[in-house]
Amino acid sequence: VLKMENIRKTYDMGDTQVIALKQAYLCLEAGDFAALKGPSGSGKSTLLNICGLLDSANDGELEFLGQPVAGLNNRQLTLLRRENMGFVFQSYHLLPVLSASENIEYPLLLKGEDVKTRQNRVAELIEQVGLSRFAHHRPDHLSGGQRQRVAIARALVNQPRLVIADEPTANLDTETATQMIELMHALGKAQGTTFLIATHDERMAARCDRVLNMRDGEIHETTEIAVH
Amino acid sequence: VLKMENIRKTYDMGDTQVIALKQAYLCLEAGDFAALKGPSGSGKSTLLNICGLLDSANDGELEFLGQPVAGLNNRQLTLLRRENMGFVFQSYHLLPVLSASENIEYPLLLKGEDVKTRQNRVAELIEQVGLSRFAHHRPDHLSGGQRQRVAIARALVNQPRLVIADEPTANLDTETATQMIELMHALGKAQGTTFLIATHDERMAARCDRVLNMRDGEIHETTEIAVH
Ligand SMILES: Nc1ncnc2c1ncn2[C@@H]1O[C@H](COP(=O)(O)OP(=O)(O)OP(=O)(O)O)[C@@H](O)[C@H]1O
Ligand SMILES: Nc1ncnc2c1ncn2[C@@H]1O[C@H](COP(=O)(O)OP(=O)(O)OP(=O)(O)O)[C@@H](O)[C@H]1O
Ligand SMILES: [Mg+2]
Ligand SMILES: [Mg+2]
Repeated sequence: VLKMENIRKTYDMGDTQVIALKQAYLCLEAGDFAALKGPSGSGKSTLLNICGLLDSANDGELEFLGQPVAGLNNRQLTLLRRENMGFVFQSYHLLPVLSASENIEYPLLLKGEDVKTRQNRVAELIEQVGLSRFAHHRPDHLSGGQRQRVAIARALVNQPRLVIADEPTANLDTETATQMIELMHALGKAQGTTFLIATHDERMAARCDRVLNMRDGEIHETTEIAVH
Repeated sequence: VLKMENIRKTYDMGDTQVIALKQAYLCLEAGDFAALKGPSGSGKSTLLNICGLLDSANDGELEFLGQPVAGLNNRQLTLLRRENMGFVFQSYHLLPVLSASENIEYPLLLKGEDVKTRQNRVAELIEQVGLSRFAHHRPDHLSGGQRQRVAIARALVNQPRLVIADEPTANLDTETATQMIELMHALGKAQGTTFLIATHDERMAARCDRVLNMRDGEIHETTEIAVH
């Protein structure tokens, strides 16, 4: 599904340079449920943004669904993302003028789904993330963990092939976090969805069948954990 | 330091009403290191905003440093906050146009501290949160956990009597989170600072000597844990 080779990403800060990714290698098979762990500032969000075709690397190769992304223009990348990916951002990036259910509905609108399909999918997801009572609340009238769950629902509503989640349980209590993890697993089982999840949360990492460890812009080892 | 009695807080949403706090009681002694735990949406941020004099309740009494806050006007509340409190917001609320060190310096500027004092305090704090290399980065050029640490440093720089922290370790790996928790404990020991910390993080709660449990807008029980 996703293959990353020798990816390098730097940020220029005038006279200094931040090397966010040094030599990142990654290979995800369909249905993988992978955790990306690592210290604050080690490059996880940077890596996820490149995997999600939201940012480009300075060096290295990236393939998505067997196709190299290097040659693609912005419109093609946008289409590829829209058709195949769901993204949970570390700071959610919900649309402030839309309600919770409108935010969740948005990817379906972009995809051109009919109104009946949209209503059903949104109703289903908002129930699954436990926010039925808050469907009409806008983000500024939601708690931190409620916003995070709207972001999760939005990432899943399209039933995408690849879900990239940047610390999706950071603001959730253990019970709610567990429900979200199980929701993602259910989607993985039902649809063969692939998950790449940056997380500091041990409960989340423990439920992943692969754990990729990041340090100073490199993925140092993959611990294969058999999920029983 | 802080006394809250029978606090009620509701939000009107046109035809419906959200009862965020029902009957909240709280009593903090100087030097307390208290965790506020509870499910997503249970009212923690709402409670913290009222404790921090950033929001007012619909009903009930609140005393800060022995003084009822009900009669105070906005200017008096702002002064009380500025002189005595440090706040870590769940979504950080850093000033986007200021660098990390300028953000940390800000409460000292408001307090009218001289430039030498400000420089020393900021240098100390930025070192303690492990961000010396990123002092000149603005928030949009920082990782999620780095922004969170700037928010923590800003809350501590004034050496306030009361620190109110809303999920201050949510985006931190275990090692960095432990350093932040120990930093707060050190301040508590050295200055007698009181801490009220909303947290979903078991590592954080385990290091608190009081654990207040919140559910549906009420604080149901306080578990006194002896810290050895
Ligand atoms: N401005 C608002 N208008 C309407 N409802 C609100 C508003 N702010 C918060 N709420 C609601 O009040 C309840 C409590 O919110 P609060 O932010 O205090 O929860 P919390 O315990 O901090 O949750 P989390 O752990 O997810 O951060 C939530 O159900 C939320 O939807
Ligand atoms: N736009 C940018 N310009 C300059 N430096 C940046 C930029 N974005 C990120 N960085 C730096 O690159 C490094 C990696 O950032 P990244 O956000 O990928 O870390 P992370 O592993 O996601 O951290 P966290 O766990 O705290 O979210 C950090 O040191 C950060 O300061
Ligand atoms: Mg990140
Ligand atoms: Mg909250």
